[in-house]
Amino acid sequence: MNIFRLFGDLSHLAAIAILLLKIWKTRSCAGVSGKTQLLFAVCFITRYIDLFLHFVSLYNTEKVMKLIYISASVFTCYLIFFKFKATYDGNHDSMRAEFLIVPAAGLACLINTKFDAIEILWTFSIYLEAVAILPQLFLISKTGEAETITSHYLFAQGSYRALYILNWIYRYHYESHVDTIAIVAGVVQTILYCDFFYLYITKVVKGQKIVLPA
Amino acid sequence: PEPIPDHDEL
Repeated sequence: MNIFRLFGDLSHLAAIAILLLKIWKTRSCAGVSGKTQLLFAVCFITRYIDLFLHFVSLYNTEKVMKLIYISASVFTCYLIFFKFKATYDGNHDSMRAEFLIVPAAGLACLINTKFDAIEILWTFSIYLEAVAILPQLFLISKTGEAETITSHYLFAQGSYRALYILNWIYRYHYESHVDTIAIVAGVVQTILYCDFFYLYITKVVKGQKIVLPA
Repeated sequence: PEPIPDHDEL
């Protein structure tokens, strides 16, 4: 474990917590893409499938973190699609999730480390995570704005994988550890946040709200 | 068979 990966995981946890708090406190999921949250839940379930296959006692923080990610993302989807369904902005959350899932699944079958069920599921979850934020960014571009709390969520979510890139550089240099698929997908994922990062740093940090030219 | 890479990250 290194500092970049630690802060990456903490940033990821923070993102999940910020979103849950936003929805729970405001009792509304306006401005939140339900599809992105569904895609994240699929990512966690397919990536941590080993938890279900051979359940081992929660002997380390990693298992606990995996369970937290899965349960928090499923609970977030429950809040969006059931409890606060009336506030879900379905009209603007209109990016076709199939256009993300099918290519990720296809690519996972073509480019993977080993043609093995668990490995392909892991690869699929990595590819899907790289593009899972697109419905959320699409929704913001459609509505033309993002609540400040949603911007903080996106910043934390984007920072998590950016910090993981630093972690991969660190591990390559000190442990000569390379996981090419995760690295390439992680770089693509972080690039997708670039324009949002620019808006966040130039606006939200100064207390302004993100309003996109509609 | 070659070992399946252990993806030891979350």
